[in-house]
Amino acid sequence: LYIKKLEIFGFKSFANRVELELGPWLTAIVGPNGSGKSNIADAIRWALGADSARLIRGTRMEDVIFAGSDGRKGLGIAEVTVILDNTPGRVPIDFSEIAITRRVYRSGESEYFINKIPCKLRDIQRLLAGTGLGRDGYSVVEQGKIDAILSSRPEDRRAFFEEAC
Amino acid sequence: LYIKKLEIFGFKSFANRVELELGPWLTAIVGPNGSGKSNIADAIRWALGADSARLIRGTRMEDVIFAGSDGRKGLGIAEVTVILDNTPGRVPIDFSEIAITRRVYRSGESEYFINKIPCKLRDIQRLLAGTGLGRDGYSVVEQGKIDAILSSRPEDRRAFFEEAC
Amino acid sequence: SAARFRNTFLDIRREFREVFTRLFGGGHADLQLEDPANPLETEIRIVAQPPGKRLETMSLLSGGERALLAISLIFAILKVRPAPVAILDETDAALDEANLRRFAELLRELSARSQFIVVTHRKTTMETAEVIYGVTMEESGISKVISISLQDREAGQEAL
Amino acid sequence: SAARFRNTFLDIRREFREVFTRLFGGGHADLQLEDPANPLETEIRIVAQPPGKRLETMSLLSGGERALLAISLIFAILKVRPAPVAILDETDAALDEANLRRFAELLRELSARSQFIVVTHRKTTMETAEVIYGVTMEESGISKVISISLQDREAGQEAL
Ligand SMILES: Nc1ncnc2c1ncn2[C@@H]1O[C@H](COP(=O)(O)OP(=O)(O)OP(=O)(O)O)[C@@H](O)[C@H]1O
Ligand SMILES: Nc1ncnc2c1ncn2[C@@H]1O[C@H](COP(=O)(O)OP(=O)(O)OP(=O)(O)O)[C@@H](O)[C@H]1O
Ligand SMILES: [Mg+2]
Ligand SMILES: [Mg+2]
Repeated sequence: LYIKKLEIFGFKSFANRVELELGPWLTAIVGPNGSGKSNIADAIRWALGADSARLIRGTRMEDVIFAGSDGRKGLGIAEVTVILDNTPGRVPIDFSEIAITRRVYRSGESEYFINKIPCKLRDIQRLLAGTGLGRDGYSVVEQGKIDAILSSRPEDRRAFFEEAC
Repeated sequence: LYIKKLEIFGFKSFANRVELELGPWLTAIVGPNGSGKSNIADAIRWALGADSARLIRGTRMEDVIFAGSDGRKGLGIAEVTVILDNTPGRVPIDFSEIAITRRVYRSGESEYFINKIPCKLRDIQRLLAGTGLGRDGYSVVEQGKIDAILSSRPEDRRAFFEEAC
Repeated sequence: SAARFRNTFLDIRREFREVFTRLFGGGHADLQLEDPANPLETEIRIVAQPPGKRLETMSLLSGGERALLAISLIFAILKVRPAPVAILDETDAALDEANLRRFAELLRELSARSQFIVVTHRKTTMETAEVIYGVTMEESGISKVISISLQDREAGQEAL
Repeated sequence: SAARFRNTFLDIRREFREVFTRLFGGGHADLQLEDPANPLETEIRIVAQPPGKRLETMSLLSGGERALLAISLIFAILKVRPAPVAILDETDAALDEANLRRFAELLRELSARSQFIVVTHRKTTMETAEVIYGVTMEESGISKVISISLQDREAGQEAL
């Protein structure tokens, strides 16, 4: 079970549509400060059901929509699609390829799709429950947060371990 | 006003006596992880009157004494001497060179010297008051603490500015 | 259940001790339940001794040692419970060249069982990857992504 | 006094705007008193717009942008109130090559008025220094310091 492809459009600094084919083993993302690398990590977590804007450095959910720059007006929609390779069938639906799409509008309204079929956020969360996807825990280390793993309060550290049990 | 020379003996990982002649402009300290670079920064701040062990990553003041390693027993004393070039006379005593020494024993007892004359910690703090030495504020950025400067609470940020006024 | 937590904890502890010694090129570490009789509630303590040093309070470890210790714990849990996707954002920033090389080697091994997406500025980590994407902002404030090959990456190193 | 704080604040603000644009190679920033009528009590707000981007909430800035913004503030205060000694410990860790070069240049200028002691892993910062000390641990757990010259430093780079 892994992410085959990532499509990002209107999400944070991705005013132009971008497609990445990820390797099943190790993909490195490189580039200058502020170019959008962490934004790609945010896009993945957001599409897989991160339910708080704070989780991806925003304040409100609409913060993830491209807000404009020197050269371009802001956009009205942010959309990310994660295409999963489900060949071993770890996600319990009968598809070897699963496309999960999340979209948010300026109005704050959200839309969700599994293989282009409209659904709710909780449907995505339920689909992924038990696969280890969509739960940050020990599988996501945010920029600058590596030290916090050690200094976290006892309850947080427990939560970390319990995620693995 | 600058540090001409630094002598470290028994402080943290400096079980062997070490002397560094610092440049008046820019001195770089380099080396592998855990070799002792940040410990040198700690030594300077400690000798110039840092009054809390927490300020230099310790829990109790005796934490700064070399505690032993695979190949060497622990020591009983930590001592750091900072030699200041006071040619413009910014420190208000009639010496063009000022040696400030701080020592701590396993017992927790401390000793302080200005040009080899015993004194108290507050004598060092008073001597340096107004020079900008011995006050961390905006002139010390600890490892991993650069981001905290931005996210500090309003009161901390004010304190930062007030240090400069 | 308490038994299941305890079993997983012991597996993670076993891996952690091994991974630590491997990443640090020596030394010892341990995970301990503050109160073994109460596994579901008690605190989990981390003990670490880098090679050649004596047992450390974690606060006295260097920045790089702390980063590598945290990585050891994450990698140990990933060995016991391989997540389908693991995302590491500049996790290797504080490591010196020697620690970085050991980190990259173990990362490569772990990527056989979990897909890793790693944001990095470090050449060694880049060279371990099978796929590299470069992100830039040619047009003001707009991200652009280009795929980078092994030859490009050595040339591109300068620009990064 | 309120007047003196206000004057120093305005000096720092003027320098901060200049230093930011210089370190970022463009863009704008500002420092604002939440309530200008109450300078001694009010909050100080930081506003930043990296080159080509629109005005940002600080939390949306990247890791490297935040680091450079913090450095801009520190350097601005050091320009207005040069401390005799400034200590920076791996402050350049998150900067890409372009930002690093601008940082190192300004660091060199500031070191004419304050003594800087900088712990670094970055080659560009090392090359800016007049004196370099290498710290190692040959004997278990015991630090040793050697002075490094410009030729050594290029050879030594590999080892670091
Ligand atoms: N909603 C948005 N609209 C437009 N731009 C945005 C939005 N949200 C974030 N950004 C921009 O994205 C940039 C941050 O990108 P990101 O955090 O991915 O950088 P990075 O490549 O990880 O850099 P670093 O190496 O410094 O960590 C910021 O400059 C910010 O202006
Ligand atoms: N009292 C002490 N006795 C012996 N060793 C000590 C003592 N206090 C700290 N140390 C050792 O000093 C080392 C940390 O040194 P320091 O923080 O200076 O490393 P560093 O060179 O800055 O590394 P990094 O690049 O990872 O930040 C630790 O490994 C710790 O074991
Ligand atoms: Mg980033
Ligand atoms: Mg350090």
